[in-house]
Formats: sequence, C-alpha cells, structure tokens
Amino acid sequence: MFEARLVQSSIFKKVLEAIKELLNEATFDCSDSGIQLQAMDSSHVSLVSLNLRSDGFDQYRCDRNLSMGINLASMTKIMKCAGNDDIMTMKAQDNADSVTFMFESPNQEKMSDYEMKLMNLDQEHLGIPETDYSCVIKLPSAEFARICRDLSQFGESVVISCTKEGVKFSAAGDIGSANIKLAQTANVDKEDEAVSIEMQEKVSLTFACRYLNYFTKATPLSPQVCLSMSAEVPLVVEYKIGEIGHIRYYLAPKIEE
Amino acid sequence: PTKQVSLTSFFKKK
Repeated sequence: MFEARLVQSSIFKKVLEAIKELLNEATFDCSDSGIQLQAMDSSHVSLVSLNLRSDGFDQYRCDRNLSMGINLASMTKIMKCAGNDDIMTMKAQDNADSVTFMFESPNQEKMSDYEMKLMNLDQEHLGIPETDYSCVIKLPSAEFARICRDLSQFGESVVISCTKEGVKFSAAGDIGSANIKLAQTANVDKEDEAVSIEMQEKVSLTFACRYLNYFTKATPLSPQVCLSMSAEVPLVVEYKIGEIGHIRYYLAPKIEE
Repeated sequence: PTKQVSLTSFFKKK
C-alpha cells in the first residue's frame, strides 16, 4: 500500500509544471524514503532528477517499493482539478495498475478523487558520479529565468563564465551579441536576493538556451537557484522544494567542433 | 560553431 498526503497540493502542481515540457512520461519511484524520479529528455541532452523525501509529506506510507509509470499530460489534467489550497493524497495498492489522487478543500466540504491508469515504461537509470564542482553559483531564480529568456533572443547558445569576481552570461547571433554580468552581492539583508559564488577554478562552458529555458519552469518552486559547473562536465541546475526535497536538472555542454 | 554532446557520454547506465 502506498499513500502520500500533502497539505499544499500547489507544491505538486509546481513540480509537474517544472518537468512536463521536458518529459512526456516518467516513472515515479516510491519507497520508504520518499518519491524519486529520474528521466532524460527524448534527445538525451538533459536529465531531470526529482527527490521528495517521505518526511516532507504530512503523511507517508509505502509498504513495498512501487514504480509508477505516468503520462505527464494525463497527470497535468488531473492536477488542474485541484485547487491551490486543496490537500492532496496519492494512493495506490501494491502492484496496482492505477493511482488515485484525492483532493480535499481546506474546509473539507468538497472531496474529489481521480483515478489514473499507470503505464509500463522502460526504466533506464543513469549513474551520476559524485563531482566536486569548480564553481557553485547561487542566484535569485527569477533573475536566472530573466537572463535565460533575454539571451535566447540572441542565439541558440549561452556561454556561462564564472570567475571570482562574478558570473557572465553571453550569447551571440544574427542581430548582435549580449552580455550579462552579475557580481557577487556584498551585503544582503534578504538571503533570497543574494548572488554568491564559490570558486575553486574559473570555468567557461556553453549550453543550449532551449534547455535552460525549460529548467526555469521550476522558478515558482524556489526563490533561489544553484548552478554547479566544472570544465567539460554537465551543468547542474538545482531548485530546492521547500522542506521536502529538490529538483535537479543536468545539461550536457556544447563543445567546439 | 559548437556541437551538442549527449548526456549519456558522461553518465553511464546503471
């Protein structure tokens, strides 16, 4: 038996928004420790890794490990039926071929349930090596979304260069070129608005704008985003999900031909 | 000109 209750169903809505443009379907792996998802986009350029810890749920029970293959468009339809303030419960029997979503209004005067068929998906898990990254940049997530949106007007690629002084995002194309530099913030009263850089070695890498823009769909989940980079390895873009977990995106770099 | 690398060249199947 699997049962997970979340008072804020809006968190789950936001998680779905953050993955549904990159992935058509995905397997939600449920275990005693929580719900995990790992999936690559169809072109195998990026990977989504979601972790929702069981202790972050208001109630959580998972007697046997359960892999739920889910069509994300179907799940989006169901999550649209939940009010932002609704309490959500996901429920499935062991070896079930369906999952039930139950939504309760805060005053408990409206209760609804939606049953969704599960899919059999080929499970393909990748081993992600532990990496000490040369640069770890934390910045406001809305700022990062703005930068990705603005630079994608100039070209298909963004160069992210990080030094001790700051981080520079650059793009170039037919209409010209663009550079956005962010310096590390000196004194900030509000942690959410800070730009911080931990640098061992300077790094400059090129990434496809299109994917960065997909990742920024996670912006509503967290006021800050963390970018981790090392030479010639995939970029990690991480958004914390409150007290419950995180979503990480990995993106393979573009290299000189 | 740059070329997109596949993620599978960094992360191996488990």
